[in-house]
Amino acid sequence: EAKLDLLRQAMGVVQHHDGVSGTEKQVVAYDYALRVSTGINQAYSLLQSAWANLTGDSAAYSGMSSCSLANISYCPFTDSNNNFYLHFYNPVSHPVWHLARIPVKGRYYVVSNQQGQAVTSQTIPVNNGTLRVPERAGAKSSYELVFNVSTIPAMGFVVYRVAAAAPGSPGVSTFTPIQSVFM
Amino acid sequence: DSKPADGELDWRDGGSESLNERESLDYRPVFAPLKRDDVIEFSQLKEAKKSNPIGDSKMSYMAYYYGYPGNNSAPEFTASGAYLFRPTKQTPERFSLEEIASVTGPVVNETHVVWSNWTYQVLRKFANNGDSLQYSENELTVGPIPYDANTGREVIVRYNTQLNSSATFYTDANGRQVLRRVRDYRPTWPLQQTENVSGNYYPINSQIFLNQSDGSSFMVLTDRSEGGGSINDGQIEIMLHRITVRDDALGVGEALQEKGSDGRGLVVKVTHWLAADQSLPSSSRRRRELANRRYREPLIGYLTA
Repeated sequence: EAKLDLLRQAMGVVQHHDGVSGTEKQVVAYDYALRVSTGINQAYSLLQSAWANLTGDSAAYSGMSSCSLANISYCPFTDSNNNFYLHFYNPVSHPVWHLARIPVKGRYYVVSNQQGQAVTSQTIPVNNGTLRVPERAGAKSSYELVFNVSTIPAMGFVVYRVAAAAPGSPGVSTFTPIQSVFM
Repeated sequence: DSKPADGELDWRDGGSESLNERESLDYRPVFAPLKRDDVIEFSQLKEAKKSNPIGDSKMSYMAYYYGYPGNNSAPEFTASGAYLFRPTKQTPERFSLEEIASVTGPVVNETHVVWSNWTYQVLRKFANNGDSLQYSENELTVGPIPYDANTGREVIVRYNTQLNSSATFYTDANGRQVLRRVRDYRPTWPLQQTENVSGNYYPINSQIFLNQSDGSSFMVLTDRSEGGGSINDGQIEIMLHRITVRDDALGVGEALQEKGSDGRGLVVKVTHWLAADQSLPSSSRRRRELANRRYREPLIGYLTA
């Protein structure tokens, strides 16, 4: 409870109409962001133990991290790892599909499902629009790995393995460059 | 539990053939000389055109309004600011298109549209993966908006369809309750409209959609609270990002000029999910489930090998 309280309080504050509509002063906007960020950090160990409970493997999950900046194609974890497991937790009470888009450093990966079968995947260069986002400064990921995650059970999870591979390896991702059509 | 039989349309391919066998994204406007009204068409399948309520004018383009730099000396001189959106003209300024690029692959096809060096759009069309709630994605990156001491810029995206929406559209008030909106009309008092664009803007917290009397519909699901409306029939317009040069004297005391971490104007990256349907039951189901999925996207954890 104590680990959640900061985040609860921050969310309560940000639900003020100024926070929702963006009519707060800039210093207040920074304060909102700081409060939510502090709250998330405080709650993070709780997330890890929830994962451990869900999977029954407490040892492995102490090393788990998540990527809150994946929406701007930045993930410090995948910047420094080419071989990892991805866990998708579905908080909805019915099964869902998901299109994974993971920032990665290289062009060629094999993505395997829980049965060990390679799934179709594609790598795309990070686009010029995204590269302009200043908060992305320092990111090493030049590509995004895209694949279908199917089907994540209701309030459950699936695991995929992502491993860097040589071009031409069985099941390796297709690298698709951004090709100019018209200038 | 099963695919909506009439819900596929042509946002994505409903068949079993592979992505590469399908018609690729349509660049037709590109190869003709560019005109001011040129638009980008996308996700168009020849065989679906006839039954497609969205019609041939499926298109999405970015544009911007100049914000009114009023001096707040009287209500009619109120500046565009944090509380008020007041464009100087009722039609947005169009970019002259700079570049189109494409990505073609087994999971996703993308069309990249560079409208200017501060507006970038990526339209994504996914391969059929068995997901019954098919949708397309539009990723929009805006900023830093060029600063001009005399006037603000307020950047929008427009989606045009051929639906006859009869001046009516729907937005959600709070992520749950969808309200019917009618252009230039308020249900509880006689409205004298003086702001043709902003007077028809409403909050869009998770979704905005158009319905036609025959049940055809087009929906946009947002990834954050935005503002927008349907300024013309068959059209959805959504505000993405804005800077203003003045405060609107309604309480903030600051013009909207937020800076990013590099000290320059903020860059905003937004994604919209787009889907179309031909019947109301199918569109209601798709919209509710997609909105739920959008609001509660799967959490992704990473674990070292």
